[in-house]
Amino acid sequence: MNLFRLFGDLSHLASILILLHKIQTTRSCRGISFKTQALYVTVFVARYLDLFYDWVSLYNFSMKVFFISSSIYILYLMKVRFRPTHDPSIDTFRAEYLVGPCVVLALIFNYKFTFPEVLWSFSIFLESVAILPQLFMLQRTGEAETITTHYLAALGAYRALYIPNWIYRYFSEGVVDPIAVIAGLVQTALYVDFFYVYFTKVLQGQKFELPA
Amino acid sequence: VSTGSPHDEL
Repeated sequence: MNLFRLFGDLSHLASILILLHKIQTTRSCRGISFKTQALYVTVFVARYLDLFYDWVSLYNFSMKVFFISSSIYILYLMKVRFRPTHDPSIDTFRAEYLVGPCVVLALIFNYKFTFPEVLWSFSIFLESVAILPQLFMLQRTGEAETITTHYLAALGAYRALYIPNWIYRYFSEGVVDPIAVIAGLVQTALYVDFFYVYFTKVLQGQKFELPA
Repeated sequence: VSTGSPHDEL
C-alpha cells in the first residue's frame, strides 16, 4: 500500500458517497446513466468474487464488500425507489457493444486461463470503458448538475491516482501488472475531456455546460 | 518483475 493507492481508493469511495448523496438529497437520479451503474455492478461482482476464497487484508475485504453492496444499492435506488426520475430515452449507449469485446479480450489477454483469472481480466477491461454510457449521456444533454460533475471528478481522480501508484510499485517492489496498467491508462484518458471542462468551468463556479 | 497476480489492488 502506498499513498497514491490509498488516496485513489478513498477517492473512489468518495465518488460513491457523492453519488448516493446526490440521489438522496435531490430524490432523483436525473443525469445518471443506469447503464454505467449496471456495468459497475458487473465489474465489482466479476472481480471481487475472490473475497470468498482469497484473504488479502481487512482493508481489501471491507472495500470489496462496500463496492459490491453500494453499487447494487444504487441500482435499486435508480430502478425502484426513484424510478420515475430516471429517463431511459437519453441513456442510449449500447452497453452490449462494450461487454462483448471485453469478454473476447479477457479470453485472449489474461494471466492464466482459469475462470477466476479470465473473470478478473474481463472486469479490468470492462471497468476501463464502463464510464462511456455516462459520458455519452453528458455529451448528449450538454450539461450536468454540479454534484454529478463532482462524482465524475472523484471517479476520474481515483483512476488518475492509480497511475503514480503503478510507477511507485514498479520502483519499490518491481511489480508490473500490464493488463491493469494498459486498461487503466485507457480509462484515465477517457476523462481528459471531462476534466478540461471541470477545471475550466465547474471549479471556477460556473455550470458544467458543453459548447453547443 | 512480477505481474499483478494474485491481485491485491481494488
